[in-house]
Amino acid sequence: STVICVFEKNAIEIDKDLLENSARSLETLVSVGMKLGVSKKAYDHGLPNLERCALQ
Amino acid sequence: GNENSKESSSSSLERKESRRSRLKQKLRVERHHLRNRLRHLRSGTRNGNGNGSGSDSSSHKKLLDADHFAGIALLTLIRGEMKFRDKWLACVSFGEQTFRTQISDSTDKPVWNSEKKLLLEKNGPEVARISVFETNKLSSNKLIGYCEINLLEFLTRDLDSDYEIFDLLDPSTPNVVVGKIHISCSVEDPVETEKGFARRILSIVDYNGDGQLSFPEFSELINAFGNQVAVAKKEELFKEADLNGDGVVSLDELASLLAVQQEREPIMTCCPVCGEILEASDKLNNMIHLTLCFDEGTGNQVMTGGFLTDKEASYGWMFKLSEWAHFSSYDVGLNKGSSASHVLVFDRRTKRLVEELIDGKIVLSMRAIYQSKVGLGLVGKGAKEILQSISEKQGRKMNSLESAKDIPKFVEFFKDQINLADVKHPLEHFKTFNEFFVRELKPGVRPIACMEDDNVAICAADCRLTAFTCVDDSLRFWIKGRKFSIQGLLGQEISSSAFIDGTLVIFRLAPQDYHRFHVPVTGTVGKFVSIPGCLYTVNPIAINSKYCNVFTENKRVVTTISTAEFGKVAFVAIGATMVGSITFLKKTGDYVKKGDEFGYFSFGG
Repeated sequence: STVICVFEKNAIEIDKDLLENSARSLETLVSVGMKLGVSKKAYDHGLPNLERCALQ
Repeated sequence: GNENSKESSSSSLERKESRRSRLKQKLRVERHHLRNRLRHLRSGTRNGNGNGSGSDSSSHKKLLDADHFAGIALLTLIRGEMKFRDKWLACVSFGEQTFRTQISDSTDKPVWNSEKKLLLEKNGPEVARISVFETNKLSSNKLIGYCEINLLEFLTRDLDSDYEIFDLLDPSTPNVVVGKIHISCSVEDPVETEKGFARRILSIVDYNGDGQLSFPEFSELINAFGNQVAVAKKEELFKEADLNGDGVVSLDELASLLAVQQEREPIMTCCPVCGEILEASDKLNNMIHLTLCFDEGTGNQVMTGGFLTDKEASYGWMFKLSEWAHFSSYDVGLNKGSSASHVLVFDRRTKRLVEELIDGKIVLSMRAIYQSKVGLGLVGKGAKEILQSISEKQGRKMNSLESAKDIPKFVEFFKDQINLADVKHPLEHFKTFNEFFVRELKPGVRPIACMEDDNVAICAADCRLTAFTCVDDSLRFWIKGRKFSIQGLLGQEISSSAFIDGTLVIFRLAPQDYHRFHVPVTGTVGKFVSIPGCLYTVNPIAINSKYCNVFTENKRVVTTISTAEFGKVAFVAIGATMVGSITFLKKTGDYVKKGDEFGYFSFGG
């Protein structure tokens, strides 16, 4: 089974590591709650306080 | 009466003998014709060294013609001689593709004996690059040496032995020899290739494996190839091969006949594997194309392939086999021992590759089914019903009290991947396997990234994730189904204009994963749209098949979450083989916080 999320164009800045693995056709093992990306609006106005955003 | 019978029997035998003689004669003529071409091809590659010396110079000149650098070359990486002990693998890069061997034992004299058929084309690539990598726990896939071989030169050289030894050069200091590699290369006999190919495709429909084909079996195969040959024509062909008129023919007999027939009037007008249209005027190349495609489609070759670079191929089992997830593992304890092969994904938490167990035979069968038009064609219209049926059956089984006894075995099999400490209830709590399958986790065991900041989206499931900034990227790197589109995925009822060319994130759940999915962004849940469909497997074998459109054909439920930070986010839960039951725990209009439980998948149709 699979879940697919579709974000509107330019709505999200997906984390780089996830995009890089995917571009090599490699899946990344993740858990619920791990960071996926940041809204483009926030990204364009300066990154949120990501120090608090642990991967796990 | 007896006399008449004898006469009749005798004349019948004579007729059959006569037919047999005619057929043999025809085959002899056709073989002669093909062998002449083979000699032509071989002389073109074996003797055309460019010197044009001797009385045969006109022939040499002709042989040098690039037109004759064509056919199937069988390249074998035999063994290496390295300067230290380690585990070794070798890659062959030719044209746009790279293939790799298995990994050798720890030795300084690795033996691979890996074969690969390469397509030689006029005006095509001539130089093959061989790269040898050492691989161990400390130094994974480090390039140690390489050599480049001009296959045209190699095949035109007269060799005393069946193989040639090449120096392996240090990639950083190309003048330094770091080892040697033994390689053989020959041009395959087109007649044998043709017969072998016909034999193999015929064997697909030899369901009982007795080496004989009935007319319905033969007919079904021709239909699967999409050929509109009239029934009468098929019967005619079949009868021609059925020399004793007993209604069945051996694979060899039919293969010979088909090889000849393909020469006269092609039966296959498009490649059954890749769908490419075959030019009627270029029969030899068509056969070569079909053979190579078929080899790739069935994973029949010793070397794995399909990589773009030698570096990628050195990580081939990561890049390719990581796509080979398996539904077989739902059958508890099936994949153990020697039948298990490996699958890798990149673990984001540990930043390491994670190994998963997989049954090699299942992988091959799934490839055969999902990645070839033949496979899907043969499964035919009954596929959807079969998948639905086994999913419903599995659902009933997993909801039975008896199924609870499978839980400990399942946990044991995936003991490295299921953390029972995370599970909310002890194993005894679960009365059926399905209850365990949709197990809840203890609060807090999945921390939510930046919980207080809704600008940060989170992963919606414990899963294998792929993400693409646009649909084009997803089609380039992952989804190969020809009919995939956002509109097709979301269906008619969800307005998709805002999502066209949007960002796509795919969360694929494996059998051992926690099967509840969560809300990735904070917002308000829109309407739920159930889209009926079939239950193809969602594993990458199917996703990577251009013949299978899993995401747009499978049963699914689509909804949206309206957010202040991301606009609308479409959320699609897709059922799959055996796990086709989708349950949502929220309803339209609910305000959800990222990380909230949203629903779960369970066994059923």
